[in-house]
Amino acid sequence: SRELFQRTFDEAREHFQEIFRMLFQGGKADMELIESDDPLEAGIEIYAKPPGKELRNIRLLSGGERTLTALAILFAVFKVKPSPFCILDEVDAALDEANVERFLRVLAGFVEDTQFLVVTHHKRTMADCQVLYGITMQRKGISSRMAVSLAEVESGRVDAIIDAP
Amino acid sequence: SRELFQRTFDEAREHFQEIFRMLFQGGKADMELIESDDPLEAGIEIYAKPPGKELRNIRLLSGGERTLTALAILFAVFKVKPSPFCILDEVDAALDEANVERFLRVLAGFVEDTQFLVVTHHKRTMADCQVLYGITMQRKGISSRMAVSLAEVESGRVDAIIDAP
Amino acid sequence: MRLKRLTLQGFKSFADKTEFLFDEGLTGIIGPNGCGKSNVVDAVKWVLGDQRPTSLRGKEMLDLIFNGAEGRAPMGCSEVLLFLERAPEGEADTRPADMSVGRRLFRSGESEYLLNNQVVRLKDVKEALMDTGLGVGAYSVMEQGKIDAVLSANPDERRSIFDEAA
Amino acid sequence: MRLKRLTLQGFKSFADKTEFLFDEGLTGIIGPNGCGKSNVVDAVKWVLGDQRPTSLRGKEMLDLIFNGAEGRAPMGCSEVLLFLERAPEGEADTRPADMSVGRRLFRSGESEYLLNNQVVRLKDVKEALMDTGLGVGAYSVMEQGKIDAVLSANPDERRSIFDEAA
Ligand SMILES: Nc1ncnc2c1ncn2[C@@H]1O[C@H](COP(=O)(O)OP(=O)(O)OP(=O)(O)O)[C@@H](O)[C@H]1O
Ligand SMILES: Nc1ncnc2c1ncn2[C@@H]1O[C@H](COP(=O)(O)OP(=O)(O)OP(=O)(O)O)[C@@H](O)[C@H]1O
Ligand SMILES: [Mg+2]
Ligand SMILES: [Mg+2]
Repeated sequence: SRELFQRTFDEAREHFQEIFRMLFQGGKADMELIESDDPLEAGIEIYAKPPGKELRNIRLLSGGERTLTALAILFAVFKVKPSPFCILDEVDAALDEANVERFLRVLAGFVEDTQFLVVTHHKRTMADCQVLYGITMQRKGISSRMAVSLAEVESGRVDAIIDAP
Repeated sequence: SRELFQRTFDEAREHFQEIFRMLFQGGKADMELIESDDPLEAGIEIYAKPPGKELRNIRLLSGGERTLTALAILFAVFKVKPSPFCILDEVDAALDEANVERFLRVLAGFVEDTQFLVVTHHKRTMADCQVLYGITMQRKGISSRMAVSLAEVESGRVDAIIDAP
Repeated sequence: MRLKRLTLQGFKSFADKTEFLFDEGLTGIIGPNGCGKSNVVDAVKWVLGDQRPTSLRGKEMLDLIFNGAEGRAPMGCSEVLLFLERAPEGEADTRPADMSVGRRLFRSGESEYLLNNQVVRLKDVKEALMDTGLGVGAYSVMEQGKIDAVLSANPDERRSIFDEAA
Repeated sequence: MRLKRLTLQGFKSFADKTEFLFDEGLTGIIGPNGCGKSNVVDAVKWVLGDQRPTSLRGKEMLDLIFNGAEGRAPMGCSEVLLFLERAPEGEADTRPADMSVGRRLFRSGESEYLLNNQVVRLKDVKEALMDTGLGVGAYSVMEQGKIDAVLSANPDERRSIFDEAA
């Protein structure tokens, strides 16, 4: 129904503004629901202004800034109707170390009510996991699993496993 | 002309098979030019079989395997008519350490005749650059450049620069 | 409701029976390119009812069955089981907390759906999952390489992300 | 032919004049998210003749001029200069080895094209670049987030990658 969509949108918009500020440590973002008979105009417009920068077309954002903005939208919608379970497959791929840190801080806010399955190549993300499973193909073409401790990851003793098939 | 396209294709195909094997340390790949009146059928079909794995639809390849396969195609075409100059913007983003290493080895084969401008977040890629420029926004929203030595990157003394705005 | 355990056997690159235990908070999956991490993600989507082979990166459903590796023949069946613990719905709820759903696909193309180890109809599994809040579209997957799509999509396409939550 | 130096002034986030020296082999550009690395890539594409704002991630050409930051007003002009060294084309070639091309865009929408510091027509710059092997499409750019496209494209779309090399 149109009313339900509007309520969902308004709630998501509020979360988006807040999550964006957390991910960027400042700045300002918004989303606008544009009703129009022209299908090229109608839809959801996104505005994103990283801290210290002017508001520009989102196409001008950098790769990492786009990832953070997209994550802010996806988590904002998630927060409207949180599920008990959520899967993240290498969502931190385009982020530098500092932004991975901010992303993890936002993620920590969801962990109380939601279990996360997180696939990652970032050591900082691995450090925040309660349990780590290393997947390997010791026999070519056949996947198997081994439990891996963070200490092993950080000491580089599993580099051969996490980085080289 | 059709003949020129066919010759270009045949030459690229040969390079593709070889570069794929270098990037995957084995395995087998091919590309096929399918002529057809049916526009859904006509075009270039790609086959990729990583070492130790069976040949499957390329959609089943992993994110990193897709990147390597795509790079093999792009470099194969490049090799048919190499330019004096080539720009790579974070092409190593989806690759683990071992694959970055293999990618750099292939890149080394092109360096004699081509200058490369390489944007990267991978320390292993930085290690192969003759010169490194760090870009920062010390004044918010304004980019500036500083020369950075690999020793500084590896010692972590520029982490604040390369990783945090 | 919380997930407890996932097992895969014959699902994509997981030829042999492999088990994952879920924790509170973040359960991490790591490993080199092509080792099978996203295949684990596909397994969870599949056992929770995803019917579209394209959403599991395949061309057809049979792509989901382990189809061989050097020195290992293709298998005849793909099976994924998911064990979870329900939250009680009030004092009157005397059902056991533990529950499991499962799914099998055979080379013949036939499918089997399991609920607490019994073969049932697909709709029985769907109803049980809906009760626990894990119906299709009720859990989120943020996919490798697809995050940017919400920005690169045109304004009209973006609505669908909100539709699911509405 | 080899590239020697690139300067940006007023181009996207590079408000102040910034210079990059190119080396043999690999010249690396590093830095945190959003600091301006891909903007340097856009600058090279632009000075070598790229006319499409979308290919430079903008909506219109004016998006290329530095348009302000905290405590810094928008600028009136964007300028990128590229200095290169030509390879002699045989003993009869007595032209100087050093050559430069440049491009300016003003807020009015007017463009200026430079060849060896002289304002010339766009076609003069294009011809000079073609001679050195740097005409449009003659150099390669493998773009951030766009590598996968050659695989996700349908078979017919893939042809265009070969057309450029043919
Ligand atoms: N039916 C199947 N039988 C056997 N192997 C399969 C099957 N389907 C897919 N695979 C293999 O699974 C591999 C892909 O695994 P997956 O996508 O999980 O990798 P990944 O760990 O996510 O890697 P990345 O870090 O690169 O994303 C491919 O090499 C593919 O050949
Ligand atoms: N005309 C302009 N004036 C000022 N700043 C601009 C202009 N156009 C783009 N920018 C800014 O440039 C930034 C993007 O820079 P760029 O894409 O080069 O980042 P990057 O270093 O490649 O980052 P990443 O590692 O995330 O890809 C954006 O924050 C954008 O606001
Ligand atoms: Mg993956
Ligand atoms: Mg970039």
